[in-house]
Amino acid sequence: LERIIAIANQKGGVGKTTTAVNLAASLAAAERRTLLVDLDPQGNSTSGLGVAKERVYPHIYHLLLGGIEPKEALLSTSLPYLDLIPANLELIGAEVELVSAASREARLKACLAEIAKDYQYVLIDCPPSLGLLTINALVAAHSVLIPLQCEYYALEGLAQLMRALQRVRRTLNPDLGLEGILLTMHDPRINLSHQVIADIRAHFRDQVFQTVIPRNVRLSEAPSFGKPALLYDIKSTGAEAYLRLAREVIANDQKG
Amino acid sequence: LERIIAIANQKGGVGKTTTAVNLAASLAAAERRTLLVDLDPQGNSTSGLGVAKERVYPHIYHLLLGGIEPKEALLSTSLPYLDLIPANLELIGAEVELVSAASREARLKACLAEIAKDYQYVLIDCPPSLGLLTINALVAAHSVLIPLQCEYYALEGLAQLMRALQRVRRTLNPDLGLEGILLTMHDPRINLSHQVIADIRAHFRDQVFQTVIPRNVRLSEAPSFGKPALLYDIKSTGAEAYLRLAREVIANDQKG
Ligand SMILES: Nc1ncnc2c1ncn2[C@@H]1O[C@H](COP(=O)(O)OP(=O)(O)OP(=O)(O)O)[C@@H](O)[C@H]1O
Ligand SMILES: Nc1ncnc2c1ncn2[C@@H]1O[C@H](COP(=O)(O)OP(=O)(O)OP(=O)(O)O)[C@@H](O)[C@H]1O
Ligand SMILES: [Mg+2]
Ligand SMILES: [Mg+2]
Repeated sequence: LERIIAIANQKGGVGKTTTAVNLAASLAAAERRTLLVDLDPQGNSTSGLGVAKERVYPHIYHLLLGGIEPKEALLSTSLPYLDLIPANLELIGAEVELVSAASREARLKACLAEIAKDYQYVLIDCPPSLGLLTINALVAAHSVLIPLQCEYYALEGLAQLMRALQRVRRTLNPDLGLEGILLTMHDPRINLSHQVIADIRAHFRDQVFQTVIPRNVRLSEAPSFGKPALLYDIKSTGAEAYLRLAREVIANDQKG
Repeated sequence: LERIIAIANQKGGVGKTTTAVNLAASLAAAERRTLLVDLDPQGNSTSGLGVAKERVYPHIYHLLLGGIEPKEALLSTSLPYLDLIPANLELIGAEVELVSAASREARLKACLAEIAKDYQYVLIDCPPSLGLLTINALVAAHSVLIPLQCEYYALEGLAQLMRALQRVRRTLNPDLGLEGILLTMHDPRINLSHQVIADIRAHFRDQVFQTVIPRNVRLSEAPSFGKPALLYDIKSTGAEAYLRLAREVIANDQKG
């Protein structure tokens, strides 16, 4: 049975795309059929997998607005078990065009209904906002994975995000679970990082992944080569952390 | 004459808020009357200056939707020459409510017209998107300051941002200038950082500030105390860099 996971946090720059690309690649390396959906007009997941986003057609925008078969938007990647639905700047139009459409929050859910059956994991990379695109992801998803930078402003936004998830559960998707909170860009030399981790683990307990993603320059270099970290430098601490995360996600899934 | 500067970049986590708070504080330290406008529903500039954003009333949302005098939304801060117009989560409503309003892109410009005259600098902290709130800031502003993290995904978004600025100049604000591109979170130990800086300086030449903001943990610790870096640790490399930036902004202004 497919598991659809939205990777969301309205705070910018916390590692949503880095998590989407590298968790997807790590699940594919574990031979789980995986689909990565880029739902951010910035198209960073698309270029992070080496796809020239300016010229790509069709992409997620055309899927959301109707008129193409979902299968037409699928791209294969350099990893056998990983496919991508790309995005580019045209997606900005969807936020405005969908506002007046019928069941505007459930468009993505409808689009993914058929094709998701061909995969074991579907990951959705969200933009840094709680607008209509992110809401579509939260309605389509079985659970949400929250990347959280070990920094003050990121911590501040977490309460706001949790309230938004409650609202989505109440009105649009009662089954929306929490895949987990993922601590990212952890730098062991910085006190603040340790304080944030201690706070979060005390408050959210087992909702926080055991795996913590370290700050690792390889993770920020890999996208400029259009590769996930495990294809760019598999021995790096960043690539290893995301392989560990994939094992943890698979193990949690089997526990049910 | 007042100078209104929008601090904008749709890429998340590049240092917009850190720049808005610390540049505003540094201009105030140089005894320039300064107003910081928080235009991000996350309200990070508001809490970065020590204001409890959940309970603040009125704030920028009430100003944009009409019904209060602009002066009513002003808050003084711990710095004599710095005032703030705060924001909180309610601002998310403005994006939707303004969509059908008359001259929706020019609301902020109209709100600031009178009060801006009491200041020499008005800085506007923008959310990580190119939606209606950021467009309002670009229409109200004389120029835009672009914080740019020395990383690949941030570099990728710059071309998109420049095109968006062209569109705003063509249709809404022909006088929108570029205050400058500010390189942020520079870590001299990382090759990628140096490569991005070299690329940007070669391409944009004197549109790039001489001042480069280093990665400095003091800048990420200060917001948890509700203080700009110059009040938290004035000897830190982060605080010093923003004081240099303020001098550069003032000098550029005098050159005209
Ligand atoms: N663990 C890490 N170590 C070092 N750099 C990282 C790490 N995770 C992410 N980065 C870098 O930090 C920046 C922000 O990460 P990323 O773009 O993945 O965040 P995001 O939440 O997707 O941002 P946005 O809000 O713009 O969508 C990127 O340049 C990325 O390469
Ligand atoms: N020069 C720096 N050195 C170290 N940390 C920094 C620096 N600049 C910003 N930070 C930290 O990096 C994170 C992102 O910065 P900030 O929140 O200012 O970016 P932003 O562009 O305003 O984000 P958003 O897109 O969510 O509005 C914050 O936790 C901040 O404290
Ligand atoms: Mg992203
Ligand atoms: Mg910000």
